[in-house]
Amino acid sequence: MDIEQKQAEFIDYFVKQAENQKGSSLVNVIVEATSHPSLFAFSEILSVPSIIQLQGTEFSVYIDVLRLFAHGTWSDYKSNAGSLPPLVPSQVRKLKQLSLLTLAEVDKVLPYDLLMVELDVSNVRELEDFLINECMYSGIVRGKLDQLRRCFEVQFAAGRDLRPGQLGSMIQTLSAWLSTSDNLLVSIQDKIKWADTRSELDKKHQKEIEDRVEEVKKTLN
Amino acid sequence: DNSLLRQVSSLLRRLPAIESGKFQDDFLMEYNDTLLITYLAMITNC
Amino acid sequence: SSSSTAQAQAAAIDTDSIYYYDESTQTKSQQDKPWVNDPHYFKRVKISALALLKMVVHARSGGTIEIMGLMQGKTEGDSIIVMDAFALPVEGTETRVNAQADAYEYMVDYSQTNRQAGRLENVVGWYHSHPGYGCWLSGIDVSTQMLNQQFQEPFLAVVIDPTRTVSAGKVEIGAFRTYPQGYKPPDEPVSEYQTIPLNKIEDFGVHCKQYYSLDVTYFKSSLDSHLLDLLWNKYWVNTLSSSPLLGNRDYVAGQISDLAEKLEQAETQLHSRMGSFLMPQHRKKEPEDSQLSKITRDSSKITVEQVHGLMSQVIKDILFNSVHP
Repeated sequence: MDIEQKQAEFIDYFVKQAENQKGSSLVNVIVEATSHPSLFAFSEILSVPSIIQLQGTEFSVYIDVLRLFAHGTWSDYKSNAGSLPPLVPSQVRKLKQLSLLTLAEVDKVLPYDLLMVELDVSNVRELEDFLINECMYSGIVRGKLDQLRRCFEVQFAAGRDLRPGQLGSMIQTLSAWLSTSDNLLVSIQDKIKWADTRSELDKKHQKEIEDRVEEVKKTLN
Repeated sequence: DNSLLRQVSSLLRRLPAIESGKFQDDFLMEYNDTLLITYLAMITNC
Repeated sequence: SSSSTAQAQAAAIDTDSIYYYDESTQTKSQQDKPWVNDPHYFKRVKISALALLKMVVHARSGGTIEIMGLMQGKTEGDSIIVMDAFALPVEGTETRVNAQADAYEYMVDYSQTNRQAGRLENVVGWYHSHPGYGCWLSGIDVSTQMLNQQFQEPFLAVVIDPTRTVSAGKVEIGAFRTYPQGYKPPDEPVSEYQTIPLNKIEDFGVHCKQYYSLDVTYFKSSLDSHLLDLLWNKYWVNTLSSSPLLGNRDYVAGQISDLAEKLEQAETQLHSRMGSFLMPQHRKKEPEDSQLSKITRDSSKITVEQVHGLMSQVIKDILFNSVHP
């Protein structure tokens, strides 16, 4: 939630910039947005009409760059590097940060070996520096570095822009969660009713026993 | 609302909160201990 | 909406009026001393949310060591009103006769500084903690309180059990006043039962008739309500994440061990009694609350607390661990 609040004003700024620019000047906006250290969401910029109009023009490759930053990873860039413009170092750093978020979507425990391959990092020290300085300090991810087991346990990861088709599974998960919670509430209410009924029956039983004891005492007397 | 969707996506990614063999073992052990205490208390009541 | 705002404001003024300190009323009460003729004069205690929070947090911070502090407030008829509390730099109050003596200078300094800062309330009592062994006054506590009531009236003794507070999920607190030396109290109505560990039961039993407990109620100001809401907003995650099953393990183990010892003792008693060989008319009347029934109640209480803890764990597990994206 904090990361969304932090980047909301930057999103607004770049959306306004994109709306007011056209053609080649939009390229600068795209490069600036994808290099910005505090911006990790690009769906709003992607949906600006002037950006969409870049499709089919000489600058359409920059829409691909924006899409890559919205949904893709560093590995995707490497495999398509030929058809994409070269990235500046701040863009490379940003893309690697976003790649970590994608990896954290799949698994909560990320082995160092996987991270080193995906993020193109040669040693553990460099990886840990990247995770701490670039990811944890910027607030996009929270977790624990387990040096003994050589893994990064992710406790929280900021959400990336939704890919087409992701909404359906999100709705399914939320529905499942809702039905689990509803069922839990129903069973708690049933248990409360059961406990109340049992308590009433026990009290009644106890009273009957006491009445019988009194009766027997009177008979004996 | 893209911002809300991202927040929801981030929240859903956190589920399940804990999923590991060790947690299951500890949880079931705690469960068994409590059931045992309940059983002993019932015997004491009787 | 304006009428509901006015109503809320009126309610707030009603709640906040208790915080007003009337020097003349207090002076008159000090002069009249209605408690001298009636050892049972004070029947109620009203503790402010702030004082309660400070006392409980202080008690909890002491861990298994007894801590001690003073309470400031005023009297209102037969009620003692506790407005605030402050900690004293002493520990282990049950281990020596007069632990307070170490803190006399601190007490005097604090009271003087308070007056200078505009806080007019006097010290109306002391509080200390009994970690894990319940809210009652031990022999040392009774003698301390008797001394306080001789020289510092009106004075109240409050005992807090921070361990049972966590275990039970509600504040375990008791407010007491001692009877004067030699006074024979009339038959009291039976107070709420509490488990006393075996190693403390003698100390409890010997002195339990020398004091009586007061009814405790709480109050808070409109600002307190707002601040407590904010505190809840900040700490609700921590509250829901914690579990008494995990946090109070040592205490529960101690309780079960104590229960086992009590069962052994009860069994020895039962075996040594000749009850089964006596004629019914020679058999002594069973006391209403036999040791075995007390043990049964203790075991039920321990079990109920454990089951509550387990219920919360199971509910959290179902809610947060059974859903997979």
